Amino acid sequence: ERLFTGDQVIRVDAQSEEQIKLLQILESEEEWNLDFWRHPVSTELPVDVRVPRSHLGAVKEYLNAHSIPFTVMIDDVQELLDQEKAEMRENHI
Amino acid sequence: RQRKTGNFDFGAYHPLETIYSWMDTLVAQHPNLVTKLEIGKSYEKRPMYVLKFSTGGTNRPAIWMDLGIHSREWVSQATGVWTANKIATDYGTDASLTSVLKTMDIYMLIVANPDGYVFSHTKDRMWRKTRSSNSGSVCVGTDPNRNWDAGFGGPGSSTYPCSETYQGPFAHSEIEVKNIVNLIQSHGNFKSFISVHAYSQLLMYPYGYTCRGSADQAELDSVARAAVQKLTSLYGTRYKVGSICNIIYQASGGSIDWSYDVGIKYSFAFELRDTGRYGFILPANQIIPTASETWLALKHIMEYVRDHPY
Repeated sequence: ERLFTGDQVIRVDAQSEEQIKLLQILESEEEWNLDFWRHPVSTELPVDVRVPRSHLGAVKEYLNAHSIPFTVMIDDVQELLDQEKAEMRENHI
Repeated sequence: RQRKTGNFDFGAYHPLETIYSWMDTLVAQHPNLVTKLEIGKSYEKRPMYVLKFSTGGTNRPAIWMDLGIHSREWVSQATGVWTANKIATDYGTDASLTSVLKTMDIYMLIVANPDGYVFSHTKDRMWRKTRSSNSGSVCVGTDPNRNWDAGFGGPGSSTYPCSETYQGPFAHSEIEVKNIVNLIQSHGNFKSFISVHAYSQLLMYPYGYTCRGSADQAELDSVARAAVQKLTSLYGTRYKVGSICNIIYQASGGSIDWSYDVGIKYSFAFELRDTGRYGFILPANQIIPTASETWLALKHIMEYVRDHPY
């Protein structure tokens, strides 16, 4: 089973079309294995992206370098999945 | 195993076999209203079951609902289970629903991507696509919502098999999609096509493959806005309304573009609630509130379709 320990989901609030374009460049970086849950489309909608732990530093650095505001929506994805699984197990019992 | 829907926990996530077993219980409890149809098998040979709600007649005008085409969006399948039970238990007491079912049938595909759903329970919680193999690539799966014959291969879908939005080798290449297409086309009398996803709090209508407005854009927009008003009235959850292309992005090969282009005017796509904290890993305690608010919008659409035959 695939684990997501240390992965984070960050919510980005792009402030301009230029920042949307910078996020679309990020989205096109295949090797970073970013999983966009909500894609960069407009400044009216947030962008949510799951970032593997191994690329967290680089992604945050990229966003900070371009002054693109973001918050951490899910601090550790695996922790949340473990809770979900425990709840399902309990319900099943 | 849940023996009776009486003690089935609608506020929890369930594996595929539990959902399928529950379907049999629902049918057994409402034999004059609910039947279970197998519309075909998935790539990995799992049955695809549609619940048909009908009070008689033959080939009546019908409403289609599919949920969970993107397998990891578990609140959508869970919303389907709750909604199916709601229809079965409210028929006969809810005057409006009863009148919809007097003249129309409802077809509901609760788990539109069973292989992906099982895989997201057992191997990879983030899995979204089908599980078909892609010749010439180590990457598996096609995005079943880019595989429809509607602007297929256009902007917003990928030709790269490892992409989450991989369109597939050709339109309707995915058996999961083909099974739905075959049912819709052989029935020939669907009047509404509703596809439920999670998350973003959006109610959308065609088109996705082009930002050109559809012929019925004004009507679809007003139906959707009224439906969202009903949804918001329960817990204040705010939705945005618009065409797929205008409200999110150009996305080719989508299901409701296909249904609209084959003549099913009242085609809509839901993106369910987003609490801003969990994305699609929505805690189970949000299932029933999400399904309850969504139901108000669904009912509005069904009533409108009933009152506007075409």
